[in-house]
Amino acid sequence: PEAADLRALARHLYEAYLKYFPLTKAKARAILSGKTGDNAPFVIHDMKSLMEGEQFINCRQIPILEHQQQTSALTLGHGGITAAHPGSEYGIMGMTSIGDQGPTDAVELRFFQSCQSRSAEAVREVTEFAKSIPGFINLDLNDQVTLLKYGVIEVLIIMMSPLMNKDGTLISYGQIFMTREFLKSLRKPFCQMMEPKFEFSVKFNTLELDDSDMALFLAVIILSGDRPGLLNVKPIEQLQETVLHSLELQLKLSHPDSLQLFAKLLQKMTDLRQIVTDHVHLIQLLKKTEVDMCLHPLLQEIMKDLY
Amino acid sequence: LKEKHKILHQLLQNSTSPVDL
Repeated sequence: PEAADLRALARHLYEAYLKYFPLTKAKARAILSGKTGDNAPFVIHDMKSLMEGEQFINCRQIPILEHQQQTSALTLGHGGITAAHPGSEYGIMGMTSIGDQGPTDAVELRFFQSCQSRSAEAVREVTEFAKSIPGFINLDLNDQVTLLKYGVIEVLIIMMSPLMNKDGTLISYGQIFMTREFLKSLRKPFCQMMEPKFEFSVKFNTLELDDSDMALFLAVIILSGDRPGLLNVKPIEQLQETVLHSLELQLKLSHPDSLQLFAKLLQKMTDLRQIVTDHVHLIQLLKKTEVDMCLHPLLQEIMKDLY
Repeated sequence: LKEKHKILHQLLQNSTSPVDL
């Protein structure tokens, strides 16, 4: 009976994951491996293709998913790439300005603004997913805020991994592939934003988790009982323990030949915290050095006094 | 804490209805 309960929990979280996250790993890997036929993504590899990409995205039909229709007001209504689908699929760049005036910079500016908009929307998706974890909404409301504040960027980085390979990342719901070299060619410190995420993702992807594994792992991250300032740790740890049991069973069943996968996955949580710390410090540096820098209010809330 | 995180708080309290982010 206990194993049956753990399997039911895994199914529930997988269904919530499919409901709230628009681009699954299965879809992303199909796009990246060229299995989507004529619908190959547009490749952005330099400033010229970045501008062409903006045109490209404006001319294409936007594949709004059924569950997204009710929230489409959040993602539509801005110009450029933002109008189609804001920026990086699970963008976490959190910036609005990338330089001086000029036609090229205007495109860059819109791109980075769109990253922020998409990040805010992704936070909403993660919040909805968190609320679907059994017991989460019964936790102290302050603790729910704390768990999201500290967990959401870690979740976004995990969600970005399936969209990445060693050469670049999918953005705009898989319609565009932006190369790693192009992102590295941006001026400092913008060029430093994504490289640590690529390094992490390439290693993380070797674990070959599927979407149902990912759903459980994301819930484990959210239910971390050691976040600073939590008022009532015990019920959070109890919830996490149940999800951990479910994840361990899930991995044994779906990856029987992958030794120590559960332990390897838990170790990734340590790496994640360092990536988030470095990311937040980079954003704080940007706020000081970029005159026009304006953080989205939701991202400000999350990053203020984070690390 | 929830006072300092009004938007997060709002996201947690609301259902799936659109929130003006």
